[in-house]
Amino acid sequence: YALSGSMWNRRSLTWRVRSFPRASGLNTDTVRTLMQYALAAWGTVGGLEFREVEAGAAAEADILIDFSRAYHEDGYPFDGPGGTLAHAFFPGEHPISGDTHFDEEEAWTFGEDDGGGTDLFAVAVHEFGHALGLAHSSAPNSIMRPFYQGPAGEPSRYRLPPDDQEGLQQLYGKGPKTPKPRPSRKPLIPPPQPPRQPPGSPSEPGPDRCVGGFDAIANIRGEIFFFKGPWFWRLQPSGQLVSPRPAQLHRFWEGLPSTVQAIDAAYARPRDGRIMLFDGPRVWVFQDRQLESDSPWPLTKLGLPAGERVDAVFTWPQNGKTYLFRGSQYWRYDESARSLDPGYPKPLSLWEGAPPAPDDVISGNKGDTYFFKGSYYWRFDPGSVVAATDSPRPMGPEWLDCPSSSQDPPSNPKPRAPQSPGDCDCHCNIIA
Amino acid sequence: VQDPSAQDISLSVDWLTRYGYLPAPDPTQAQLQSQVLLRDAIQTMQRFAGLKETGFMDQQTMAMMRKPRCSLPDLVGAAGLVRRRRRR
Repeated sequence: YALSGSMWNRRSLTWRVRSFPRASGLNTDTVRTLMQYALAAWGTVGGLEFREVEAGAAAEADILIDFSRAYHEDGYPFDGPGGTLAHAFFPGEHPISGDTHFDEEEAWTFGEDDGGGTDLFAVAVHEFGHALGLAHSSAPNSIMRPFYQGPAGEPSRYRLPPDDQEGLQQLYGKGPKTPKPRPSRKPLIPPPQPPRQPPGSPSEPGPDRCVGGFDAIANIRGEIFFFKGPWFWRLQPSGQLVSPRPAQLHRFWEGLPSTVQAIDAAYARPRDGRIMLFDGPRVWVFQDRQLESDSPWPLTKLGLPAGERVDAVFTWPQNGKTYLFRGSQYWRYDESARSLDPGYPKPLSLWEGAPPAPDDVISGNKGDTYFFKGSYYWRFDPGSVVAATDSPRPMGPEWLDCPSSSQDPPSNPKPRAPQSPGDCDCHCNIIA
Repeated sequence: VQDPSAQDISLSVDWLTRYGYLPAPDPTQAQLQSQVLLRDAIQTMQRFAGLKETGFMDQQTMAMMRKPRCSLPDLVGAAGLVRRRRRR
């Protein structure tokens, strides 16, 4: 987090919405309620109290909220739809301190998914961070990142990311242990939605990414793809999910037959960037999103024994070779010779600390290697074949923008043993 | 890296200045940005935005500059520091 250098010297602040967006579909009650929830997100963390005041009150509100367009007499003109969305003034004694301005010409929305407009609640939480004294943060999951990151979710359940909580608490200390009462307004009801689309449309509800257990995970051109059944999520290099909702496999990977309902493993081939999706004994090869005409290939084309399949695949940047994992063993594939290296398979235990039969393995953008299994991940430093001491860790909070579970052990948790005894290679160590 | 157009460079200098990565123009003197200063500013912006630090106006960087965002600068302190130094 980053601090602006100013803060309020009191813990009880007043606010008022002076002007409302005329063009958006949000009514004044919805706008006020969203503002109240956005302020409450900060208030709960820092023990601050926010009170809405009426127009004409004895003293003007500390945080005066306006929806303005173009030049609006503060030196920060708005620029119409897109571009700049909003701004707020840091705390202080000037009349404009704490005031928060939204570009009226944005398509402000609430309760809609990406693409339908700009989520007013998400932007309001960000701007109120400024109004309370925080500057922009470069932390990947921070609400104080300067770029719009999509909807922030259900306002009544919203919790600030840890980076922002720490920033506010640096200024105002921690709130009381007993949470302050939540906003007293009636529950928000999102504005009417368009009629439901037929089954098979992108809006069909998908699985919960936060429970883990992915079929495949791959680093494709710097973005991490998480595959689960006929769905996948994309994590941008900035650490931001493209959307919290999964995309449908067959709407993205053009030419993939509908009979393929899950991917076992995936990787981007280093020599030409082709994307390889493993499905049982076959590999589907894509150039960008289009299926190559000569695919699928049998896995035997890579040199694997007939009838074999793989749990995980990744290319290690240290040697440019591709590793294929199955159960408690792995093969090494030489991309330039287009054949398996001799002497393989080798036991997976050579990757010290790695889980057996991983869901998948990737090389991160900074050269670390990550093994995933269930809802945990194991990190290996660049070039190392020994798991980092803090492994395994729960993957949801760090990879998928999921809340930390109270069941997550504080460090070095021991994931449960495989459900069926036959799956276990019976090495007795901390992770097996 | 494909060479960005003159318009892209102009827009990016404007963007980098507006959000605190380049010093604000001084109305009392003409200003010529050095290539090194511009590259440093782009690299700082890329680090802040979580992009690969190339120091060039690559496609990802330009795409990030076109994303909707908050109007406030990212590096208030750094820009202020540069201004103070010039005044002295």
